[in-house]
Amino acid sequence: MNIFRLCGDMTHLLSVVVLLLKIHTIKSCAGISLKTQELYALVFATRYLDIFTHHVSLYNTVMKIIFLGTSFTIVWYMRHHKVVRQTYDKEQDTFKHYMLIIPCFALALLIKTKFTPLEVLWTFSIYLEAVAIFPQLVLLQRTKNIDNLTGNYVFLLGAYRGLYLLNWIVRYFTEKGYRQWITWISGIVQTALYADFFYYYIKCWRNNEKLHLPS
Amino acid sequence: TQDTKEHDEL
Repeated sequence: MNIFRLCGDMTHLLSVVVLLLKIHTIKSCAGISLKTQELYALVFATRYLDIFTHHVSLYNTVMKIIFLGTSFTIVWYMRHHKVVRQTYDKEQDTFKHYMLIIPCFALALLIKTKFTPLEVLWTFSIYLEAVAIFPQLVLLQRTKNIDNLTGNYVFLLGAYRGLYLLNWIVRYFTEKGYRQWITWISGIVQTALYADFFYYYIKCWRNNEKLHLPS
Repeated sequence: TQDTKEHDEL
């Protein structure tokens, strides 16, 4: 495991910590898209089906359990917690799950490495992760006052994807015969979705302004 | 295209 992969995973973990901090400590999920969080829960549920059958390392297994547990915890908080659920911007978070889930599943049936249930679901999770941030980005654009924790959460998620790109470059040059086209192309698409957000995040940060996205 | 690695990333 190279440094970029480790930093990518840690950034991903940190993004979850930031989100849980907002939800658990401040008891608010304002500006957070439940649609995106539900899609992430589905991503992890379909990707980590191999958790007990396919052992890579203790590190991988522990991280899988953390991402599964936290993603479902976040969804539970936003849907059912007495205080937190009242801060959810339901009227603004209008993106339809099926508009992302159905095309991703169709694509997973068409383009995959092996036609087995586990492999198709794994591929589906890769495609779905690439676009799962979409409802969140739409919600950010509709939010007038984006708070720091929400802005930092999305920034950390984007940074995690960027670091994974660097990890793949390192692996390509250091591991013989290493290639994973499905993951690479999805990862590039996923990172590209953050480009616009990054531009405004850095611009506002440099000008010492509060983060706002043009609508 | 054939991917060559087992799924060892998160």
